[in-house]
Amino acid sequence: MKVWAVANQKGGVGKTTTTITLAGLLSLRGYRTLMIDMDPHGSLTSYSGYDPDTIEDSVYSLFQNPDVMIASVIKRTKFDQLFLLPSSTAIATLDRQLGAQGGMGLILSHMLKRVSSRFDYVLIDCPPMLGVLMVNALAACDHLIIPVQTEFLALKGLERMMHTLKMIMRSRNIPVPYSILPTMFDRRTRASQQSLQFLQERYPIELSEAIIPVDTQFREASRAGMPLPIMAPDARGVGAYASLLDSLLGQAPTG
Amino acid sequence: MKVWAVANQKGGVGKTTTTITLAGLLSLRGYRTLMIDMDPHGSLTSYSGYDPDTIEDSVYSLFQNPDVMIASVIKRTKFDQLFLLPSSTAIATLDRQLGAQGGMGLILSHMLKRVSSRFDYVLIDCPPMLGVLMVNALAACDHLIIPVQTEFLALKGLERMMHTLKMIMRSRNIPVPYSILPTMFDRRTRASQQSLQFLQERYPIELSEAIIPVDTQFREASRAGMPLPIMAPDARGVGAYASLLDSLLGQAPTG
Ligand SMILES: Nc1ncnc2c1ncn2[C@@H]1O[C@H](COP(=O)(O)OP(=O)(O)OP(=O)(O)O)[C@@H](O)[C@H]1O
Ligand SMILES: Nc1ncnc2c1ncn2[C@@H]1O[C@H](COP(=O)(O)OP(=O)(O)OP(=O)(O)O)[C@@H](O)[C@H]1O
Ligand SMILES: [Mg+2]
Ligand SMILES: [Mg+2]
Repeated sequence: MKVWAVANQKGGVGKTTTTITLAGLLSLRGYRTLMIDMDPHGSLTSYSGYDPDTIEDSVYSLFQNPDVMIASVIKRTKFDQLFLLPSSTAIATLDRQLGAQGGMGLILSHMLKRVSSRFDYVLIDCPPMLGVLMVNALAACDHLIIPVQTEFLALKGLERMMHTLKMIMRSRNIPVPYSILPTMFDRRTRASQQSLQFLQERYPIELSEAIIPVDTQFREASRAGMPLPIMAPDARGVGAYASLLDSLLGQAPTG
Repeated sequence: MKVWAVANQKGGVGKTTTTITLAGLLSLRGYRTLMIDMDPHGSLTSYSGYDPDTIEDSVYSLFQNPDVMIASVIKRTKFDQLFLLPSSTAIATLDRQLGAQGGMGLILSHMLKRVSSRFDYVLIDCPPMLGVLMVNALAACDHLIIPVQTEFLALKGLERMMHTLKMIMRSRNIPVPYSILPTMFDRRTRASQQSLQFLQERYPIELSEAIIPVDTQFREASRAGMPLPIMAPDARGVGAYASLLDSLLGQAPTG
């Protein structure tokens, strides 16, 4: 089983879209795939047709009582081979409850060991802020994907994310391999092109070869509650995520 | 002097873009305009050519020592009649420092009284989270603008913002008048149209008549560090914000 986290402290950069699209592609290729929603806003949970404001069993129950059977909290989605560990808005209180206690960074990775024979891939959608939820996701993952919008203001946010990552890595013995994923690239605007050029010069090794273009069909997909690869397999955005997946699968042998 | 705050807990919805574009329009019309950056990420500060990671005097100095001369912290921008009270990344620590103390919600509104004869309009760009910075902005403003992307996932975020607003309003005697501003509307996608329809039915009174369209020139403007009304006065996005400003000026007589 391989665990991939999708994180960036900046909001609105394409974290949830990256999670649901990669998960959709993996499930179409026959891999048993689990999505985990660690965001108190619960975008991934809403996207899958559940309500994070009223849901009973969620990631929150697992943090409250780690002995709860994780299997009882995992939900089916409408799609084959695709499962969800939902979020609830209650997880927003976890920082205040757990923040000061030590050793709370490994709850998720211990839980995931219990399902390692049931899934091939796990994808974690992170909240747009640093806290106990993101720390748990970074501690549990084998590979980290950092989506970055190809525009000026987002580049500054990326530097801050890299700074945070280095801080967290210091407290983990093994470093987390990561890829930086340019998203919402609009080849018509100079701003997008110059931002991409900046990323290529600044992060030549970590930058993914795949570049995700602007594609209005992503919004249609979120309205329809379907991963775009299932709703419109020939969409521009799907092709770019498929080549990202190919390079991630090539880099990370299934374990 | 009138104070307008721009806020939404969801990230990436167009808060900074709304602040800089309205401020640009006001300064072009000859109004003395102050922008305040209350976001630890400092997008507005970077947009104006300053560095929130290294800047010395900022909103942070005012919260640390309210007797500091606010006039000494206000910076010029390259544009006539347009001034900036910059942010610094240090303001991210204010929640931990001030959060538990009472009475910290009125620091900004007391400060602004000291400059009320120098400016006609003040525009506050808020961070994408609830905390002492947003509470200060909501307590200081005469009118609140809530940008919402016209897409499915953002609608859920809006409900949460409205919930927060009602909570904060209860602790303030006078309610804050507010407008909900649809942003990044893309008339080519059904998702955008359906989201707009949902907003029109759900918030018929608070929804602004102006609808901000998707316009790639906003990214060019942030790369160039210029408000779009100054860089490209005929851009589609500028026209929409100008009609928003007309209705806000009609609603809120200058005081
Ligand atoms: N490549 C793309 N082209 C066009 N729109 C996109 C693309 N990727 C994402 N979007 C849209 O951008 C918006 C933000 O995306 P998303 O919700 O995935 O970001 P996020 O980083 O998860 O946000 P948050 O920080 O709020 O969790 C959504 O409306 C989504 O449909
Ligand atoms: N009407 C629009 N059309 C196209 N792009 C837009 C529009 N408004 C904003 N943008 C772009 O969307 C991105 C996010 O906008 P902005 O930074 O203003 O959002 P924000 O709510 O301030 O984000 P944050 O929560 O990070 O502070 C920016 O790249 C901006 O250029
Ligand atoms: Mg998200
Ligand atoms: Mg902003």
